[in-house]
Amino acid sequence: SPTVSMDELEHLAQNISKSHMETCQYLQEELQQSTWQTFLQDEVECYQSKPKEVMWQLCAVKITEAIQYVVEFAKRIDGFMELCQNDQIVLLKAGSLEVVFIRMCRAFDTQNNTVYFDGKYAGPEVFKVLGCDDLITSAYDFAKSMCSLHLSEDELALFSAFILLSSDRSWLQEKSKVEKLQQKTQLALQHMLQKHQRGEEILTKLICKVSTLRGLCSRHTETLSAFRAVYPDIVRAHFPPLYKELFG
Amino acid sequence: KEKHKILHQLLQNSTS
Repeated sequence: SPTVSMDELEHLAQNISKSHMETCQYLQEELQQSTWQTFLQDEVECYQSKPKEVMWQLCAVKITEAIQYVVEFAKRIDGFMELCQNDQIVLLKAGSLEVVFIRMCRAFDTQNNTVYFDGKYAGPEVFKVLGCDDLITSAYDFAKSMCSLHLSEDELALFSAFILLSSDRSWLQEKSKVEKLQQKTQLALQHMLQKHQRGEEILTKLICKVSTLRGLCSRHTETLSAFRAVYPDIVRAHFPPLYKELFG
Repeated sequence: KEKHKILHQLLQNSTS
Protein backbone atom coordinates (compact mmCIF):
# COMPACT_ATOMS: atom_id res chain seq x y z
CA SER A 1 0.00 0.00 0.00
CA PRO A 2 1.22 3.54 -0.63
CA THR A 3 2.86 5.52 2.14
CA VAL A 4 0.43 8.17 3.16
CA SER A 5 0.70 10.53 6.07
CA MET A 6 -2.12 10.99 8.57
CA ASP A 7 -2.39 14.59 7.41
CA GLU A 8 -2.93 13.44 3.85
CA LEU A 9 -5.64 10.98 4.94
CA GLU A 10 -7.39 13.64 7.01
CA HIS A 11 -7.23 16.01 4.07
CA LEU A 12 -8.64 13.44 1.66
CA ALA A 13 -11.41 12.49 4.10
CA GLN A 14 -12.33 16.15 4.46
CA ASN A 15 -12.32 16.70 0.69
CA ILE A 16 -14.52 13.64 0.07
CA SER A 17 -16.98 14.51 2.87
CA LYS A 18 -17.29 18.04 1.56
CA SER A 19 -17.79 16.79 -2.00
CA HIS A 20 -20.48 14.40 -0.78
CA MET A 21 -22.34 17.05 1.19
CA GLU A 22 -22.23 19.47 -1.75
CA THR A 23 -23.67 16.91 -4.15
CA CYS A 24 -25.91 14.67 -2.05
CA GLN A 25 -29.13 15.83 -3.79
CA TYR A 26 -31.17 15.87 -0.56
CA LEU A 27 -30.05 17.10 2.83
CA GLN A 28 -30.61 14.73 5.74
CA GLU A 29 -32.94 17.25 7.42
CA GLU A 30 -35.12 17.54 4.30
CA LEU A 31 -35.41 13.77 4.12
CA GLN A 32 -36.18 13.35 7.79
CA GLN A 33 -38.87 16.02 7.64
CA SER A 34 -40.62 14.10 4.87
CA THR A 35 -40.62 10.61 6.42
CA TRP A 36 -44.20 10.98 7.59
CA GLN A 37 -45.22 11.61 3.98
CA THR A 38 -45.77 8.18 2.53
CA PHE A 39 -47.90 7.65 -0.54
CA LEU A 40 -51.57 7.07 0.21
CA GLN A 41 -53.30 3.99 -1.15
CA ASP A 42 -54.92 5.85 -4.05
CA GLU A 43 -51.57 7.40 -4.98
CA VAL A 44 -49.96 3.96 -4.92
CA GLU A 45 -52.73 2.70 -7.19
CA CYS A 46 -52.15 5.64 -9.49
CA TYR A 47 -48.50 4.55 -9.97
CA GLN A 48 -49.62 0.94 -10.37
CA SER A 49 -52.10 1.81 -13.08
CA LYS A 50 -49.64 3.80 -15.18
CA PRO A 51 -48.60 2.11 -18.43
CA LYS A 52 -45.42 0.11 -17.86
CA GLU A 53 -43.40 2.25 -20.27
CA VAL A 54 -44.49 5.50 -18.59
CA MET A 55 -43.34 4.24 -15.18
CA TRP A 56 -40.06 3.01 -16.68
CA GLN A 57 -39.47 6.41 -18.19
CA LEU A 58 -40.22 8.14 -14.87
CA CYS A 59 -37.75 5.87 -13.08
CA ALA A 60 -35.11 6.41 -15.77
CA VAL A 61 -35.51 10.17 -15.30
CA LYS A 62 -35.16 9.88 -11.50
CA ILE A 63 -32.10 7.63 -11.78
CA THR A 64 -30.53 10.03 -14.27
CA GLU A 65 -31.10 13.00 -11.96
CA ALA A 66 -29.43 11.11 -9.11
CA ILE A 67 -26.54 10.12 -11.38
CA GLN A 68 -25.89 13.73 -12.36
CA TYR A 69 -25.22 14.48 -8.69
CA VAL A 70 -22.85 11.51 -8.53
CA VAL A 71 -20.93 12.87 -11.54
CA GLU A 72 -20.54 16.16 -9.65
CA PHE A 73 -19.40 14.22 -6.59
CA ALA A 74 -16.75 12.41 -8.63
CA LYS A 75 -15.47 15.63 -10.17
CA ARG A 76 -14.83 17.11 -6.73
CA ILE A 77 -12.85 14.14 -5.40
CA ASP A 78 -9.15 15.03 -5.24
CA GLY A 79 -7.35 13.22 -8.03
CA PHE A 80 -10.40 12.17 -10.07
CA MET A 81 -10.07 14.92 -12.66
CA GLU A 82 -6.34 14.14 -12.93
CA LEU A 83 -7.19 10.70 -14.33
CA CYS A 84 -7.32 10.40 -18.11
CA GLN A 85 -10.77 11.01 -19.62
CA ASN A 86 -11.14 7.40 -20.65
CA ASP A 87 -10.78 6.32 -17.03
CA GLN A 88 -13.10 9.00 -15.69
CA ILE A 89 -15.76 7.67 -18.06
CA VAL A 90 -15.04 4.02 -17.30
CA LEU A 91 -15.35 4.66 -13.56
CA LEU A 92 -18.56 6.64 -13.87
CA LYS A 93 -20.11 4.21 -16.33
CA ALA A 94 -19.47 1.31 -14.00
CA GLY A 95 -19.85 3.02 -10.65
CA SER A 96 -22.35 5.87 -10.77
CA LEU A 97 -25.42 3.67 -10.32
CA GLU A 98 -23.65 1.79 -7.51
CA VAL A 99 -23.23 5.11 -5.70
CA VAL A 100 -26.91 5.90 -6.30
CA PHE A 101 -27.76 2.59 -4.59
CA ILE A 102 -25.46 3.50 -1.69
CA ARG A 103 -27.04 6.94 -1.42
CA MET A 104 -30.48 5.34 -1.38
CA CYS A 105 -29.95 4.42 2.28
CA ARG A 106 -29.96 8.12 3.20
CA ALA A 107 -33.46 8.39 1.79
CA PHE A 108 -34.69 5.10 3.22
CA ASP A 109 -37.08 4.65 6.10
CA THR A 110 -36.42 1.27 7.72
CA GLN A 111 -39.52 1.47 9.91
CA ASN A 112 -41.94 1.16 7.04
CA ASN A 113 -39.64 -0.05 4.25
CA THR A 114 -40.08 3.03 2.08
CA VAL A 115 -37.75 5.22 0.04
CA TYR A 116 -38.04 8.85 -1.00
CA PHE A 117 -39.27 8.92 -4.59
CA ASP A 118 -41.10 11.56 -6.62
CA GLY A 119 -41.86 13.74 -3.57
CA LYS A 120 -42.94 11.18 -0.96
CA TYR A 121 -41.87 7.94 0.66
CA ALA A 122 -42.70 4.90 -1.46
CA GLY A 123 -42.90 1.21 -0.64
CA PRO A 124 -41.85 -1.45 -3.17
CA GLU A 125 -45.48 -1.89 -4.32
CA VAL A 126 -45.27 1.56 -6.00
CA PHE A 127 -42.91 0.03 -8.59
CA LYS A 128 -45.00 -3.05 -9.31
CA VAL A 129 -45.86 -2.13 -12.89
CA LEU A 130 -42.16 -2.04 -13.85
CA GLY A 131 -42.29 -5.83 -13.80
CA CYS A 132 -38.99 -6.31 -11.99
CA ASP A 133 -39.99 -7.22 -8.44
CA ASP A 134 -36.70 -9.06 -7.87
CA LEU A 135 -34.60 -6.01 -8.61
CA ILE A 136 -36.84 -3.74 -6.53
CA THR A 137 -36.81 -6.13 -3.57
CA SER A 138 -33.02 -6.45 -3.79
CA ALA A 139 -32.59 -2.67 -3.89
CA TYR A 140 -34.82 -2.25 -0.82
CA ASP A 141 -32.98 -5.05 0.99
CA PHE A 142 -29.66 -3.46 0.15
CA ALA A 143 -30.79 -0.07 1.48
CA LYS A 144 -32.06 -1.74 4.64
CA SER A 145 -28.77 -3.56 5.23
CA MET A 146 -26.79 -0.34 4.61
CA CYS A 147 -29.00 1.46 7.14
CA SER A 148 -28.31 -1.25 9.71
CA LEU A 149 -24.62 -0.23 9.63
CA HIS A 150 -25.57 3.28 10.84
CA LEU A 151 -22.82 4.97 8.86
CA SER A 152 -22.23 8.68 9.37
CA GLU A 153 -22.36 11.00 6.35
CA ASP A 154 -18.52 11.11 6.37
CA GLU A 155 -18.27 7.34 6.33
CA LEU A 156 -20.90 7.08 3.61
CA ALA A 157 -19.00 9.66 1.55
CA LEU A 158 -15.74 7.72 1.83
CA PHE A 159 -17.42 4.42 1.03
CA SER A 160 -19.07 6.00 -2.04
CA ALA A 161 -15.70 7.32 -3.22
CA PHE A 162 -14.09 3.94 -2.56
CA ILE A 163 -16.71 2.28 -4.81
CA LEU A 164 -16.41 4.93 -7.50
CA LEU A 165 -12.64 4.53 -7.62
CA SER A 166 -12.75 0.74 -8.06
CA SER A 167 -9.50 -0.12 -9.83
CA ASP A 168 -10.72 -3.48 -11.11
CA ARG A 169 -13.15 -2.05 -13.64
CA SER A 170 -12.62 -3.28 -17.20
CA TRP A 171 -11.05 -0.98 -19.81
CA LEU A 172 -9.07 1.26 -17.44
CA GLN A 173 -5.99 2.70 -19.14
CA GLU A 174 -4.12 3.84 -16.04
CA LYS A 175 -5.12 1.11 -13.66
CA SER A 176 -2.28 1.74 -11.20
CA LYS A 177 -3.18 5.41 -10.87
CA VAL A 178 -6.77 4.46 -9.99
CA GLU A 179 -5.47 1.74 -7.67
CA LYS A 180 -3.42 4.28 -5.70
CA LEU A 181 -6.40 6.61 -5.38
CA GLN A 182 -8.64 3.77 -4.24
CA GLN A 183 -6.09 2.55 -1.70
CA LYS A 184 -5.75 6.02 -0.26
CA THR A 185 -9.53 6.30 -0.04
CA GLN A 186 -9.73 2.94 1.73
CA LEU A 187 -7.07 4.06 4.21
CA ALA A 188 -8.99 7.28 4.81
CA LEU A 189 -12.17 5.25 5.39
CA GLN A 190 -10.33 2.91 7.76
CA HIS A 191 -8.88 5.89 9.60
CA MET A 192 -12.31 7.50 9.90
CA LEU A 193 -13.89 4.27 11.20
CA GLN A 194 -11.14 3.96 13.81
CA LYS A 195 -11.55 7.57 14.80
CA HIS A 196 -15.28 6.99 15.27
CA GLN A 197 -14.44 3.88 17.30
CA ARG A 198 -16.33 1.60 14.97
CA GLY A 199 -15.33 -2.07 15.09
CA GLU A 200 -13.10 -3.69 12.48
CA GLU A 201 -16.07 -5.74 11.28
CA ILE A 202 -17.74 -2.66 9.76
CA LEU A 203 -15.04 -2.42 7.11
CA THR A 204 -15.38 -6.14 6.38
CA LYS A 205 -19.14 -5.72 6.05
CA LEU A 206 -18.66 -2.78 3.70
CA ILE A 207 -16.19 -4.67 1.51
CA CYS A 208 -18.79 -7.46 1.28
CA LYS A 209 -21.23 -4.93 -0.19
CA VAL A 210 -19.00 -4.58 -3.28
CA SER A 211 -20.34 -7.78 -4.84
CA THR A 212 -23.94 -7.04 -3.80
CA LEU A 213 -23.69 -3.68 -5.58
CA ARG A 214 -22.30 -5.27 -8.72
CA GLY A 215 -25.12 -7.80 -8.66
CA LEU A 216 -27.71 -5.05 -8.34
CA CYS A 217 -26.26 -3.14 -11.26
CA SER A 218 -25.99 -6.12 -13.54
CA ARG A 219 -29.59 -6.99 -12.71
CA HIS A 220 -30.56 -3.42 -13.65
CA THR A 221 -28.78 -3.82 -17.00
CA GLU A 222 -30.49 -7.16 -17.67
CA THR A 223 -33.89 -5.73 -16.75
CA LEU A 224 -33.32 -2.74 -19.01
CA SER A 225 -32.35 -4.91 -21.97
CA ALA A 226 -35.44 -7.05 -21.47
CA PHE A 227 -37.56 -3.88 -21.43
CA ARG A 228 -35.77 -2.47 -24.46
CA ALA A 229 -36.36 -5.67 -26.41
CA VAL A 230 -40.11 -5.06 -26.10
CA TYR A 231 -40.15 -1.23 -26.19
CA PRO A 232 -37.16 -0.17 -28.33
CA ASP A 233 -38.86 3.01 -29.57
CA ILE A 234 -39.79 4.18 -26.08
CA VAL A 235 -36.18 3.88 -24.94
CA ARG A 236 -34.87 5.53 -28.08
CA ALA A 237 -37.31 8.44 -28.06
CA HIS A 238 -38.17 9.04 -24.42
CA PHE A 239 -35.37 7.92 -22.12
CA PRO A 240 -32.83 10.50 -20.93
CA PRO A 241 -29.78 10.57 -23.23
CA LEU A 242 -27.38 10.25 -20.28
CA TYR A 243 -29.19 7.12 -19.09
CA LYS A 244 -28.85 5.60 -22.57
CA GLU A 245 -25.17 6.53 -22.70
CA LEU A 246 -24.49 4.87 -19.39
CA PHE A 247 -26.58 1.74 -19.75
CA GLY A 248 -27.02 1.37 -23.49
CA LYS B 1 -15.81 10.03 -27.46
CA GLU B 2 -18.95 10.34 -29.56
CA LYS B 3 -20.46 7.45 -27.61
CA HIS B 4 -20.20 9.35 -24.33
CA LYS B 5 -20.94 12.85 -25.50
CA ILE B 6 -23.05 13.90 -22.53
CA LEU B 7 -20.77 12.38 -19.93
CA HIS B 8 -17.85 14.17 -21.59
CA GLN B 9 -19.78 17.40 -21.46
CA LEU B 10 -20.70 16.95 -17.78
CA LEU B 11 -17.08 16.22 -16.95
CA GLN B 12 -15.88 19.29 -18.78
CA ASN B 13 -18.40 21.70 -17.27
CA SER B 14 -16.76 23.50 -14.40
CA THR B 15 -18.04 22.54 -10.95
CA SER B 16 -20.54 25.06 -9.67
